[in-house]
Amino acid sequence: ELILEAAKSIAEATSILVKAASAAQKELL
Amino acid sequence: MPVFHTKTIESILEPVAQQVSRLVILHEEAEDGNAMPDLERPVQAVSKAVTNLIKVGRETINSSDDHILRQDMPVALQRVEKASKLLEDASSLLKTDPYSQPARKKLIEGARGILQGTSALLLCFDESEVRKIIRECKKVLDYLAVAEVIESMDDLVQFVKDLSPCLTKVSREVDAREKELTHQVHREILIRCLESVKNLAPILICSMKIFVQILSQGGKGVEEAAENRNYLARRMTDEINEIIRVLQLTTYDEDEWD
Repeated sequence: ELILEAAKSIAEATSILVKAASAAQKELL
Repeated sequence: MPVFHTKTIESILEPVAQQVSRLVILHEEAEDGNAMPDLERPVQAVSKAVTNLIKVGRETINSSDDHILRQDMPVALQRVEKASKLLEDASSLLKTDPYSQPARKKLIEGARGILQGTSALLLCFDESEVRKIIRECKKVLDYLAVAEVIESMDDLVQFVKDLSPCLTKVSREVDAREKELTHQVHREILIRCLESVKNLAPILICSMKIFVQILSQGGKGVEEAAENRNYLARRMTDEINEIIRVLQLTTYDEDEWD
C-alpha cells in the first residue's frame, strides 16, 4: 500500500534528523 | 512487551520511536546543550516525506467508502503536518542561534508529533483493514443465521455454494492477520477459533443434510436433528464472534505479558 510506503519514508527521514540532532547533544555528554 | 500491535506498524515506527526517546533523554541530561548542527537538509527531507504522505493520505480518504477512516484520517494527517511545521520552525531558529532553547523544544515536540501522527495514521488505516475482514466475518454470520430455515436439498446446495467462498475468504484473511499481530495471546486465540470454524463447517453441513433427509422421510427424530444442527450453527457463530472481538483488540493486557 502507498500509505505504508509514505509512512515509512517519514519515519526514515525523521530518524535521520533525530540522529543528527542527538549527535550534537551526545558530544557534550 | 511489544508497543505496536502489528509487525508492519512495528517495523515502520519502532526504529524512529527509539531515536526520539534517545533525543529526549539526551536533551534532558544536557539541558544547556551543545551548538546544534544545521538541520535544514534533514528537516527538508521530513517535510518532503510529509507532503507525499498528505497527498497519498488524501487519495486514500477520497477513494475509501469507510466513513470512520474518512473521519479519522484527516485528523492524523493534520497532526503530522503540524509537527512538520514545528520542525521547520526549529530549523529556522537554529540557523540564527544554534543554542536556541525554543528551537530545541520545537525540535523535540516536532519529532514526537511526527511519531504520534504517523502512528495515528497507520492505526487508522489498519483499523480500516480490520473492518474489511470483519465485514466478511459478518457475512458468514448472516449465512449461519439462515441455517435453521433450510428444509430442502436444493436450498442446502445453494447454502453451501454461498457459504463456502465466504468462509474461504474469512479463513485466508484471518490467517494473514494472525501472522501480522505482535500479541502472542491474540494470535493464539485467532488460530484456535479459525481451526474450530474449519472443523465445524463440514459437520454443520452434514447435520443440515441429516435434518433435510429426516424431514423428507416423514420426520421421526427431526427435533433431535434440528437441535444438533442449531447447536453446531451456534458454536460456529460463537467462534466467528470471538474472531471479530479479537480482531478489534489493539491494546495489551499487561498481566498476560507478566
